[in-house]
Amino acid sequence: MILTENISKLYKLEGVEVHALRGINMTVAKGDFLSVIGPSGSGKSTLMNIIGCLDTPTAGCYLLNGHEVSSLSDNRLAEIRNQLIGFVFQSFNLLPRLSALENVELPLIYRGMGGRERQETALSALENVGLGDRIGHRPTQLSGGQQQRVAIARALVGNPPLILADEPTGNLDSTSGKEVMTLLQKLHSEGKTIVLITHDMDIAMQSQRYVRIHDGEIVEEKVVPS
Amino acid sequence: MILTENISKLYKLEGVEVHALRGINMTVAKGDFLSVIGPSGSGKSTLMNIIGCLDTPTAGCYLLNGHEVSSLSDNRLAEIRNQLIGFVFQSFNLLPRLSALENVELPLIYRGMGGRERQETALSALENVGLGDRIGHRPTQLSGGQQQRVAIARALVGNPPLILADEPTGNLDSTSGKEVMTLLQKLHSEGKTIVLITHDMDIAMQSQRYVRIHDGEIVEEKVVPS
Ligand SMILES: Nc1ncnc2c1ncn2[C@@H]1O[C@H](COP(=O)(O)OP(=O)(O)OP(=O)(O)O)[C@@H](O)[C@H]1O
Ligand SMILES: Nc1ncnc2c1ncn2[C@@H]1O[C@H](COP(=O)(O)OP(=O)(O)OP(=O)(O)O)[C@@H](O)[C@H]1O
Ligand SMILES: [Mg+2]
Ligand SMILES: [Mg+2]
Repeated sequence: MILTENISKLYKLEGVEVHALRGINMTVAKGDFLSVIGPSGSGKSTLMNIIGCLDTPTAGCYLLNGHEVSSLSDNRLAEIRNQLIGFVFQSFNLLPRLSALENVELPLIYRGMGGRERQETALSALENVGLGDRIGHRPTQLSGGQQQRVAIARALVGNPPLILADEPTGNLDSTSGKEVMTLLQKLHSEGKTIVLITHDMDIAMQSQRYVRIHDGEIVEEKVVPS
Repeated sequence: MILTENISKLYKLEGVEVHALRGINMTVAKGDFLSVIGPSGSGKSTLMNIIGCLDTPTAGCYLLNGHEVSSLSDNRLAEIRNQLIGFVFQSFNLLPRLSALENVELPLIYRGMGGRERQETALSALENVGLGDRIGHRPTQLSGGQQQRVAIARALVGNPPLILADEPTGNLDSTSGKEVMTLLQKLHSEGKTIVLITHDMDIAMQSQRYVRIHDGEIVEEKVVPS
């Protein structure tokens, strides 16, 4: 489903060059559950943004379901993102003026789902992350972990085949974190493909396999013993 | 140093009432290192904001160094915050148009520190969290864990006697997280008072004692065995 060939990302800031990614070769088959681990600043989110078609590499090529992504128009990319990918961002990216329910409804609006079905589907997604009693709250009226769970509900509500989750349990206590992992494992058993960034080795051990990134390069790949 | 008596916080949203805090009684002596643990949504950040003089309780009273905080003017409160408290926010709250260095210089500007000394002090604070090579980057040009470390450097740069840290290691890999805890323990051994919110029991075990919050109430208090 995902194939990256020699992906590099270079940032240039007033004379300083940051090689955020250097020649990443990565394959994710349909139905895989892969974790990406590595130190702070090693390039995990940068890699995720490229895989999620939110950013373009400086070099190398990225095939998503066989399509060479760099050859697609912006409209086609946005369409692919909406249909194929559910994204949990490291800093949530919720819309501050919308309620939790309205934030979760957004992906369904893009898919043209009608009002009533949309509200029920969004409500059910919020209940699945334990926030059925917070649907009217806006992001500033929610705790950090609650905002994170709204972001998770929004990523999953459209039932996307590919889920990209950047640190989805960073702000959660161990019980809420377990509930999120149980939810992801259930989706995996239903055939979804999941790529998860995490700092937590306990979390990585609940996926199928992991790659370790260091200074923009993949330095290790391991299958998680079942 | 901190004494709360029966602190309560009630949010009212269109007919729904959220009792975020219910009768919190808490004492923190000068030089203590206390952790606050509890599930997502239990009231930890709300408590921290009240202790940090950023929010007012709906009921109850809060004494900081013997002053009844609710009787102080806004100016006096801001003055106290700048002189006494270093705050690491759960969502960092960095100024997006300032560089990492400029963000860390802010508390020193409020203290009237001159330009040259200010830059050197801020640079040293950033080096202490491993970001000496990122000082010119703006928040959007930093990774999640790097933004968190800038927030930590900013909280510590003015050498405040009271440090309030809300999930300071949530976005950090275990090595960067250890470096931050080593830094906090060094400050504690120098006489600083530290209150730390964390979901991570490993982190709480590195402080002196912890209180557990559940649904807005303190349900457990324990000294960490040395
Ligand atoms: N827009 C940008 N301009 C310049 N440098 C950038 C930019 N965005 C990211 N970087 C740098 O690229 C490197 C990789 O960043 P990235 O966000 O991918 O790290 P990460 O592995 O997700 O880290 P964390 O675990 O802290 O979230 C970092 O060193 C960061 O400073
Ligand atoms: N402005 C607000 N209006 C209404 N309810 C609020 C507001 N701010 C917070 N809350 C509610 O108060 C409760 C406590 O929030 P708080 O942010 O203190 O939790 P927390 O323990 O820090 O959680 P986390 O571990 O997820 O960060 C939550 O249930 C939240 O929904
Ligand atoms: Mg990241
Ligand atoms: Mg919080």
